[in-house]
Amino acid sequence: EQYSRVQEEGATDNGNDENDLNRISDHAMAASEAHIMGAKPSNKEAYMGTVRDTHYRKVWNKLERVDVEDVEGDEMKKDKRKKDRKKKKPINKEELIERYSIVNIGGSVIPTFNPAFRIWEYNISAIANDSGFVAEEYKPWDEFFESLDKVMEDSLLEDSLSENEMSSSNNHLEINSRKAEKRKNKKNKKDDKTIPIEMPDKYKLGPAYVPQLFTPTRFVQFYADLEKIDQALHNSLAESKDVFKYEVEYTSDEKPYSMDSLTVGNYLDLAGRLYEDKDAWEQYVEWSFASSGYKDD
Amino acid sequence: DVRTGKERILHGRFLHITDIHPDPYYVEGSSIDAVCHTGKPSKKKDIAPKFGKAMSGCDSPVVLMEETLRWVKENLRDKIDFVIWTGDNVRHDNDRKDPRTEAQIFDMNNIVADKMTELFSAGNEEDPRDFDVSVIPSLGNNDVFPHNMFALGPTLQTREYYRIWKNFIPQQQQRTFDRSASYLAEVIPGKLAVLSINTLYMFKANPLVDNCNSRKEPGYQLLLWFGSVLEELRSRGMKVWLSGHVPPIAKNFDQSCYDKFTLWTHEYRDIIIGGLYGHMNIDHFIPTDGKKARKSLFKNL
Repeated sequence: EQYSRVQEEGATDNGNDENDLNRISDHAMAASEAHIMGAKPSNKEAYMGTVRDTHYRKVWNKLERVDVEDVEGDEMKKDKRKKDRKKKKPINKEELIERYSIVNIGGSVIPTFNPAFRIWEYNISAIANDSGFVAEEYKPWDEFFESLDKVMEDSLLEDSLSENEMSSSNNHLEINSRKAEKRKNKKNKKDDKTIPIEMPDKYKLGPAYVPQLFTPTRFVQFYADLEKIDQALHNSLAESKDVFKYEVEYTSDEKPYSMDSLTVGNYLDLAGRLYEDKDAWEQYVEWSFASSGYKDD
Repeated sequence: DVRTGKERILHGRFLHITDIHPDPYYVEGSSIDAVCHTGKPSKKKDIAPKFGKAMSGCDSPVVLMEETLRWVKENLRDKIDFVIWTGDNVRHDNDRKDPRTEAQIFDMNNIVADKMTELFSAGNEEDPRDFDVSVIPSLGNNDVFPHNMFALGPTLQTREYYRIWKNFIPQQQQRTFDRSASYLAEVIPGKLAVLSINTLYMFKANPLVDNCNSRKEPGYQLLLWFGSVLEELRSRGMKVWLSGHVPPIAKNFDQSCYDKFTLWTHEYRDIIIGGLYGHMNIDHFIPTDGKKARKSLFKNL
C-alpha cells in the first residue's frame, strides 16, 4: 500500500521515501518470515552460509590483521602478516576482542530439528570463599524500581509536551520551523537517554572478557534423537519413560570447539577457525541443526 | 536466599531451554501433511510419531514437553542454580481449521508456567515464590496475539503476563513489568542477576515497532529501562546475563534498535556476561560489533 501510495504521490524527496520503502519491506519480510517459522524448515543451510560469510568472515579478516607482536606466530605466518600489514593497519588483539559481544541462539524443544537444550557452567570458585556477602548489607530494589517507573512515565509525558510545543511554535513561526526542527534534532541526540555514554576507564573488563567469578567456562549440549527414540518405541513394548531420553550431543571443550573457556576471545577464535576449517564448519552446521541431518531442498 | 533466609547450595551451572511450542491438537498417527492434527497418513513417512518428528514442520506433542520436563527433573534439577526459559510456549498458528486465539495463548502459557513452577519450586505452601531453582521466563513472538504484535504497556496483555508469571517476577517490579514486560531476577542476591528482556519491542516483525528514536516507541521505553537497570547493577557491583526470545542481531531488530542495544551491551562490558536467546531453532552464535554499532548509530542520527 505504502509503495503504491508513494508511486502515486510521486516521490517528492527521493532519499527519504526510498529509505522508508526499504524499511517497510524489511519489516514486512521479517513478519512473513516469523510467520512461517512454524512451517517445515527451509533455507536454513543458506542462512548458516550467510552467518559464515558475513559474521565469521569479518572476524577472521580482523584476526588475520592482529599485530604480529601480539601473537607467537610461525615464520610463515609472520611473513604472510608482514605482507598483509602493508595493506592494512595491524590490529591489537585485546582491542579487537573488546569491541565484540556474543549473542548465543539456543536450539529448541520443538522438533523443527531434534529437541535440544543447553547446560552452561560458570566460575563460582571465587564466591565459595568470599565471605564478603553479608545479608544485612543487602540493598533491596523497591526504591530503584519506583524511580525507574517514574522515569519511564515522565519520558512519555515529555514527549507529548514537546510535541505540543513544536506544533504551536510551528503554527505561527512557519519560517523558523526548519531551524526549530534542527535545534530539536540536536537537542534530541544530546538528551536521548537511550544512547549510553562510553564505559568509564575506571571499570575493568567483566567476566565475558577476562576469566573471573561468573565467567562461563563450559557448556553441554543435550538433544533427543527422535528417530532413534521412535524406532526403540516400535521395537519394544517398553514404557515411554524408559525409551524417551536426552543425551549429550557435544560439549564446548571437545573438537572442533576445543574451547578451554567461553570468553569473547575464545568465541572469536572459534569463529575464525570455523571460517577457515571446512571440516570444523561442517561439524558445526550438523550440530546447529541438532544432528537431525537437515539439508536445504 | 535473602527473602526466605534459606541456605542454598551453589552448583555453578544453569539451564537454557527455549521454544517448547506444545500443541494440544497434535494427534499421534495422524498425517504430517495435515500439521499432525488430522487426516490419514498417505505413506509411512507421513505418520505423526508419538514424540514428534524432526523437520516435519509440526509443533511439539504435549507428551514431548512432559517427557522433556520429566527428564530434566530426574537428571538436572538438583545440579543447577537457575533456568533461563526464553519463550514461545504455544503452538504455531498453522491450522486454518483450528485458528489460534488469544485465550488459547494465555491458557497454554499458564499450563507451561504451572509445570515449570511444579518442577522447580520448593513446594512451600505459604510462599509460592520460594524456588529451589530460580526460573526466568521471557516473552516469545508466538506468546502474543496477533502474531508478533505487542504494544507498549500497561496493557491487558502485559498485565496478563504479570499474572501468569507472578511467582517468578519480584513484586516490587510489577509496575515496570506492566510497562515493558521485562524484569530483573537476582539469582545470587547482590552478586549475579539475569535480565528477562521483552525483545518484541525491538523486533522488526512487530507492526507496532517503527524505530527506537522516538520516545513514544516501545523500543525507546525498553532501552530506558535497560540502560537504567544496567547502571544500577554496575553501581551495586553485580554481573548480569541478558536473556530474551528474539536474538538481537541485525536480521531481526530494527536498525536503530539494533545499534542502540548493541551499544549498551558494549558500554557495559564490565558487567554483562553474555546473551541467551531463542526463536531461530538453530544452535549457533553471532559476534556483534559494538564499535560498528556506535558509528552506524551516529551516522543515522
